Amino acid sequence: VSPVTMNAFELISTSQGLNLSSLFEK
Amino acid sequence: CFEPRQPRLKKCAGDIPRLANETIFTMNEVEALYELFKKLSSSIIDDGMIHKEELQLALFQTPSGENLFVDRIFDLFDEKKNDVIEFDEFVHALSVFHPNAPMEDKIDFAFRLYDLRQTGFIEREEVKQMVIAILMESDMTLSDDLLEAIIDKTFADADADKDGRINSEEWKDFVLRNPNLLKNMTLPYLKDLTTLFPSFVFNTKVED
Repeated sequence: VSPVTMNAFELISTSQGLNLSSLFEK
Repeated sequence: CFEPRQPRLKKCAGDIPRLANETIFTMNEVEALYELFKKLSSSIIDDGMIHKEELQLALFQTPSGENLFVDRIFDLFDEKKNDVIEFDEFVHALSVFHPNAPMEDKIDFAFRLYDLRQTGFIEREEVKQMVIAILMESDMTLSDDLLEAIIDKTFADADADKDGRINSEEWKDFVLRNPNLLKNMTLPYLKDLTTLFPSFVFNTKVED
């Protein structure tokens, strides 16, 4: 998949800082 | 109560129905969330409030380092803007992440998250700053041309009036066409709070 076909927000939303499920994991 | 510096005091029974009333959670779920809050708010400084380093530690397993997205999450949770997350703020913000929370609330929260300078618009420069931050976080590199091409494409899709910034209506239309962008706005764990934190029953003050 060419990165140009990616949406910037798709990329941004993968940040570990935005993955709040880790608050529930040890 | 849930007052700062009094983490070991028993919760005021009145706060629980109030928080349940203000959010999507039941009273027992609010109590279960308090078990999680106690753990997070005592991980570095045991003062009954979540400091940014404690949020950073929970999300990245290290208290040090700076992350743009942790800063944004922290700012949005910190309603009173006093540089700590208190329990009621924690419950309010997590309510948006509940699988049954209104989609509108998730769309709005994500908009405020990405509107770095809080101007009411997601600007091109802000998107560029966030893409650079995610590249640094994941040790990826992209040429500047490729980076600009990704942002061009995103704005071609999202910025309907072509003014170089995304307003809240454009954002709403955009995420409704790309619902996967809201995936991180839903935490399935929030549906199982009383199972995940069964110890709430030892401190419960209410019966749902």
